[in-house]
Order: sequence, then C-alpha cells, then structure tokens
Amino acid sequence: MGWTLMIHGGAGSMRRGQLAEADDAAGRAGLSAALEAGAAILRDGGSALDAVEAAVKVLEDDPAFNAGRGSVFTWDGRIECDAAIMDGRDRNAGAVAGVTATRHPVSLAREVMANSAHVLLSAAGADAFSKEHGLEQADQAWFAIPERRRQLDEMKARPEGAFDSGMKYG
Amino acid sequence: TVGAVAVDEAGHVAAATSTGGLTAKRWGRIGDSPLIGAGTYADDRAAAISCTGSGEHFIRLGLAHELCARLRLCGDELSIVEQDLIAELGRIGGKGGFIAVTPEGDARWAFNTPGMYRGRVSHDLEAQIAIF
Repeated sequence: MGWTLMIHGGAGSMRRGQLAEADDAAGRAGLSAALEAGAAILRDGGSALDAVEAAVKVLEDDPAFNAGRGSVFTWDGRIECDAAIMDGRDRNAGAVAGVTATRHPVSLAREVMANSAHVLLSAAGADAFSKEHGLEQADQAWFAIPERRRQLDEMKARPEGAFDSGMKYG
Repeated sequence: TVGAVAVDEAGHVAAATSTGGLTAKRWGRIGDSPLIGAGTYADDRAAAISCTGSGEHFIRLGLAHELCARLRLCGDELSIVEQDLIAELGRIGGKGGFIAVTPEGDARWAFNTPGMYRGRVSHDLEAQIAIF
C-alpha cells in the first residue's frame, strides 16, 4: 500500500493572464513547501492525520494564502480564522470557528479533537481553550498583511459586494 | 481557504481545512470549513475530502459527507461521484472545488472555477503543482 497527499490553497485572483508573475511564483512555492512537509511524514511511514496537519500549517504560515497569516479581514477589520481536522480511522473530529489568536488554527482544531469532549468550539471560548491548552499564540498583527487590508477597503467602497465571490472566483 | 487530504501506508485517510473566510464578512458568518460534513470529512470506509469555495453552497449540499456517503453506499468510482457533485454544486449556484482521496489511493480534485491552487504527491508520483 502506498501513500498520497493532496492540497489546495485559496490565494485570491485565479484568472489566467491576470495573475501577477510574483503571485504565481509565491503560490507555487507555498504549495511545494506544504506538499513536502506532509510528504516527509508519509514517506517515513507517518500517519495521514499528521501529514494533513503539517501541510496545512505551512499554508497557514504563508501570507500568499487565505488562512492563518494572510487571512482576509472581516467588515470590522479583524481577522477570524476557522479550521477543522478529521481522522478517518475513527471519524474523530475537531473544529474551531472565529478564532483570533492561535498561530495555527488547524492545530487548535486537532487539540479540540484530541483533548476535549467536543467537536466544534467558537470565538472567545475557543480562544480561551487555545490558551489553556498551551497552543502557540499570535496577535492580530501576525495575521494581517497589507494586500488583504486593501481588499477590505475595496470591498467597503462598494458595499453591494457583501459577498466576495467576484473578487475570489472571478 | 487551504486544505489537505491524505492516505497513509496503512490505508488510513485524514482531512484538514483552514480559512480566513470571506473578505468583509459580518454577523459572525461561518462558512463550511469548520463544519464537519460540509467542508471537511474523513472516513476510512470511503474517503477524505477538503473543500474550498462559496461555503454556503457546500453547507447546503453537505458536500464532504455526501461524497463519502455516495462512495460508501453506492459503490461508485470517485471520478463519477466528484463529477456528479461538482455539477450539483454548479446547479445551486455554488463555486469552488474540492480534493478527495480514498483509502485505496485514488486521489482527485474537481472545481468549477477558472483555477484552483492545488498540488499532489504520492509514493510513486513526483510532486505536481497547478493553478489553472
């Protein structure tokens, strides 16, 4: 039996011909790094669960992608992250929504799965759970990048576009 | 939104998804990513799946669980199920895509957008990266 890892990463514009060379390169570099992080685990006989967490953590740290560092802004100018993880062996699962201060939200989701009686924690409660369980914290400045702020300003300048499908999906 | 699915040497699958959501979201809006069964699902009897796109549509379809359920209950190939579901997503106005892998190692992506940042690697396949 072999192993396989697949990943996806939302990074903004996806129109062929409109994607800047630098953005294209940044996206590809991020994907490559994430693949390698997960593949290294699987290659050594590690678990699928560890591999998906490792791959997603790399993408969360990469400002090219809309997750973790590089997340988009809410209407109120905050960054709120969501994440989930699920283990196919026993359908154990964990998830968090609206968390604001955990560097790797996917690891917080795994902590919910592994060390709580619950599946989904949200907002301030999930932030508190994160601190109590010793997850690495990060302030809002860590997550924020100028391009996402510009996108928020653009969105607020045309409030009829309350749903950003035009911006994200062309 | 970012995500990963994997099957390991023991034939176990897992899925993970993470997102900052939608630009300018309000009212405490939550999309499909943290909802088990909508944007993320894994079941060794079927597959693991992670989704990206217009989350409200993935929630309405229960897409991640739906894919796994059809594989498990109908015995269809992943290629058939993914095409059915991407068509269904489009019919209700949804945009985006997903990645899925089965315990047997079948791995596929599907999307109805101009592109999707994606990659895959396996024990017998070098890393592949694609956007469009």
